[in-house]
Amino acid sequence: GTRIIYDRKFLMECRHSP
Amino acid sequence: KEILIVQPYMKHPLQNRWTLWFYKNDKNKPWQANLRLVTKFDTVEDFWALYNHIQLASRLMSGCDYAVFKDGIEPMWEDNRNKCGGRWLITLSKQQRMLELDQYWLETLLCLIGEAFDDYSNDICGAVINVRAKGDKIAIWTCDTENEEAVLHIGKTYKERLGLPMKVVIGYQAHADTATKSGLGVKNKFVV
Repeated sequence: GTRIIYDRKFLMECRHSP
Repeated sequence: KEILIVQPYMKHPLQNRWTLWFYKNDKNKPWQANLRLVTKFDTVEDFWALYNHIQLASRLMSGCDYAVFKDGIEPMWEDNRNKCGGRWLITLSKQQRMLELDQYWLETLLCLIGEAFDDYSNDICGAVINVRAKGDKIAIWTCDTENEEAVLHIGKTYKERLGLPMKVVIGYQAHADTATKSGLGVKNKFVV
């Protein structure tokens, strides 16, 4: 099956999104 | 007339729903009573809303733990998904509390929610941070000590993600050994 993967860079960019 | 098209902001779903637990050491109560389920989250945005809101681990009172586990798994050896498993253990010196503890714990959480261990992520149960006067500990728990391929892949990836130097060795201990350890300390089933 598919797996939803987020790398560190993306996760950190989301930290202060609205 | 100007038409405003509002782009609906879609939250980014995580592969798993996770539960944050908090443990506060109150010696007058049995330890199970000191363990509290705080909340659950299953999107990147909800994770950050939670993480940015709660106290940093480095500021917790000694004797407290945070635990983040997949929904349905309790942060204890006895849980069905933990009892045949073990943990990759990071032991920190007292000085590291101010420098690296929060950074290591956040990196651990990003590994979990981001499914950083490829297909072996299925073996991940959760992670625990113990804030203790004698030295803090962070550990990633996996479900099966016999699944060597998964355990070693998780250990190597985790060590890289934490940026630990090659010469630093981390060990994997079976919960069954930790639970019955004599004073001599627990033997490592694997090291990387």
